Amino acid sequence: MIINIVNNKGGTGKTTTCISLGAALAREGKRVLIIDMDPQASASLSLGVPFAELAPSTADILFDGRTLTDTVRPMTDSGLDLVTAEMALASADLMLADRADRAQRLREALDTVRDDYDFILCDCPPSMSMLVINAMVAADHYLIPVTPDYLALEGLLSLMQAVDQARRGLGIDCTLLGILFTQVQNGLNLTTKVTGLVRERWGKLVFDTEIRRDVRLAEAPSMNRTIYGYTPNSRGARAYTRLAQEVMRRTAAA
Amino acid sequence: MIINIVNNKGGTGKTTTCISLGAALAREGKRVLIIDMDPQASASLSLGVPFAELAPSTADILFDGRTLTDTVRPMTDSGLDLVTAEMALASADLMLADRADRAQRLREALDTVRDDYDFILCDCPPSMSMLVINAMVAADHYLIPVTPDYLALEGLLSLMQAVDQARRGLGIDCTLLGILFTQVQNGLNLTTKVTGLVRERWGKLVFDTEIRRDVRLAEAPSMNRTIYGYTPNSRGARAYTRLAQEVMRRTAAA
Ligand SMILES: Nc1ncnc2c1ncn2[C@@H]1O[C@H](COP(=O)(O)OP(=O)(O)OP(=O)(O)O)[C@@H](O)[C@H]1O
Ligand SMILES: Nc1ncnc2c1ncn2[C@@H]1O[C@H](COP(=O)(O)OP(=O)(O)OP(=O)(O)O)[C@@H](O)[C@H]1O
Ligand SMILES: [Mg+2]
Ligand SMILES: [Mg+2]
Repeated sequence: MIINIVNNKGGTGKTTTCISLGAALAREGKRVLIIDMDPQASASLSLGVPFAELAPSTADILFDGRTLTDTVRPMTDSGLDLVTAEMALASADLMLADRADRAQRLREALDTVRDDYDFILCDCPPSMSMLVINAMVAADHYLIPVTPDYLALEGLLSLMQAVDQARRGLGIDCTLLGILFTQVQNGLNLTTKVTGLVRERWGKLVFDTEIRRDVRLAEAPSMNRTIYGYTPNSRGARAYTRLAQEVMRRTAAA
Repeated sequence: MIINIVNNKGGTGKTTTCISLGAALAREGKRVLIIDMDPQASASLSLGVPFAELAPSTADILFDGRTLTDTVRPMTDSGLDLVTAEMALASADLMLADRADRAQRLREALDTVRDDYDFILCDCPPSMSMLVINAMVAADHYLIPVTPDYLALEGLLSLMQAVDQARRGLGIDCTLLGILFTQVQNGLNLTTKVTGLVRERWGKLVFDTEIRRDVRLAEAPSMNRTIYGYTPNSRGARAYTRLAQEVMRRTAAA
């Protein structure tokens, strides 16, 4: 089950969701692999990989055909396996431009380990680049974390449109697993208005679970821990546990 | 005075800073032009331009040589002039690839209106694309809004490195006007630690003004207002007024 965590808008909680959801699924006994597709390597860094040790990474897999099994690292503290990213990924559009299989690179690599994991989660950068296209082509499902601010609705509409265009152009067949509200600040008129409009428009596609703002989620990476290795009883930890349960129900049904 | 608002990390308050700083400078009697360089057009949308009315935009200027004076719109409510962005900008790297002057397109356009404005502020997308390179080549200064989270220090180091590389490769000569802490949540150990490390490393390059989290800054765009047209006495409004004063001092000295 390959799930792409995607939103071309910046700072919507993609990395936090990828790591926390992954860790929550691992705590339920699932075998989980995290694929870091962001040149900024936020997921890798927040799991404690030193900046100087990010190689080898998804860049080696996508550009040089390095095998996934040669690149994956067990991050025993978190119960997650990880393939790191690094800054070299930023040249993906250039590096892959001449290859006929440029959109399939990640899919081919993940096919070699699909049966070894229950969940493979890809963390995407805030863009619609060849990196994100590779992740969309490789995935069975995609999940959109969105902060319910004034641009959430517009952003979702244009993201869905971009995915549909890519779908037709590139034979992407991953389905939308769900829209997840992140960094929710309760008690705001704006929040209530936006979540209301989004739920009205997308109905059951929106997860019941909403991730409220919890400073513990921002602090955990600075301790190189997932939320469960830091404050497992915090509101943020419990919210992602509920999300994991929702994800398991939805993928079991899928 | 052309100032580029840049950070390749998502959601660090670039658009909020571009609009609010611009509006604060306008309130001080300055003539201000906002250039939206983000395909997601957040700055344009938050100033009340309907999604369907984003054309003509910076895309027409960069790709088709449309003049700036033909594209600029007075946004009388806010006291700002605006050149909108639109989704077509996302193909900039492709569209400009064959032009020898691909990095100079914005500079050439802004040269035609430089004397008509005291401040021209460019809002950048979260990337290091040809759009951002155009903005860096065009600018006299750049300002980096950064949220003091666990990745702030790493992000600043790699951003500065990327700018230096581009500087040598492309003859960029804009100087760093300052680093601005945004979305600061007080009372957090993490915040104190990160702001301390950044100030220790970059000293006077870090603005004294820090923009604390203020829900009014998130709400104003949903009312199609700048913070000054919405809640001019809010903490967020007063913080950006202080920033404007710091920016005026620094640019007067520059
Ligand atoms: N629910 C939450 N409560 C508090 N802080 C959060 C929450 N979710 C995310 N954050 C913090 O907000 C910042 C941005 O989140 P994150 O990095 O997950 O977003 P992103 O979508 O991956 O960003 P980018 O687009 O740059 O990849 C981080 O500092 C993170 O720790
Ligand atoms: N000081 C603040 N207090 C509260 N909310 C804020 C503050 N600054 C920004 N925001 C909100 O946080 C969200 C992200 O901010 P903004 O859009 O300015 O970031 P950005 O860096 O331009 O993002 P992107 O990288 O996607 O362009 C917006 O909803 C904005 O209204
Ligand atoms: Mg991220
Ligand atoms: Mg922005």
